[in-house]
Amino acid sequence: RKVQPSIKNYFNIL
Amino acid sequence: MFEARLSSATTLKKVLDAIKDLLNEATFDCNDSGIQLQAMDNSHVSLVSLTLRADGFDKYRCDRNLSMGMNLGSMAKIMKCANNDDTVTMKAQDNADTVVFMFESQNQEKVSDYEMKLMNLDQEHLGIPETDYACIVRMPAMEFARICRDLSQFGESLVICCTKEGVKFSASGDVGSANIKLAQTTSVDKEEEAVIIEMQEPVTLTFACRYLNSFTKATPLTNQVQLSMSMDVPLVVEYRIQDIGHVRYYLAPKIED
Repeated sequence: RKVQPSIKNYFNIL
Repeated sequence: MFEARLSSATTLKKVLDAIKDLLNEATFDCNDSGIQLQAMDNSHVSLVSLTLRADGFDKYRCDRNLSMGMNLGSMAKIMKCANNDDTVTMKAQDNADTVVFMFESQNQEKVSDYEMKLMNLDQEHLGIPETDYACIVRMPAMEFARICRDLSQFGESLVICCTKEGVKFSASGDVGSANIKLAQTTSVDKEEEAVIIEMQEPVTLTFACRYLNSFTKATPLTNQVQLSMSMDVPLVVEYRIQDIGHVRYYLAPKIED
């Protein structure tokens, strides 16, 4: 089953 | 002093329609190069990035950097009061806690102004790295919206498979499965109807239909949409806004649990 990761997992928080 | 004028309210109405499905509120960051907005949706799954360049406005003045937190529902109420061919001017004083939207009819006989309270939004900003994408697809924005709408009926996820020959969109669920294949356009008569693929490597990625459908609210802004994809990085869905900027949406692909 596929899950939806947060976009925050891919971009650094500035 | 901040002042930005557009000769037709339509552009701002369309921009707002493009973002208000995903965002309840957002900060418009204004400086002398233009207006920028970056915000995640409430569930932090997707990211919206809007750029409106100063040179795309009929008049633009921004003496000091200004961050205007706006409730987009309230802004939508105000924008509904503008006719499409009205001139719209956004105005704010330095350090103001309100913004004024002024609408002027074409014959100059009706002038309306709406003052809206600004909000202090504590929003996280994300750094978006420069990425060389494995596949870039340009296709008619209407076609993309249609495909997302049609395939959403069959499952909550949409699989996008891009090769040199074309791009395939698939969905499956209780009803069965659905596939839509678009071949790369061979002879371009009308550029806005073309499907163009720039491929370094083929990719297959799975995305949540719900978010893709929200992105397609930007369709009225432009004829073509651009999808940029690489394995294991967020998809970028870009709609250019003629002569003034763009709205980009970022969505992480679904991954195996």
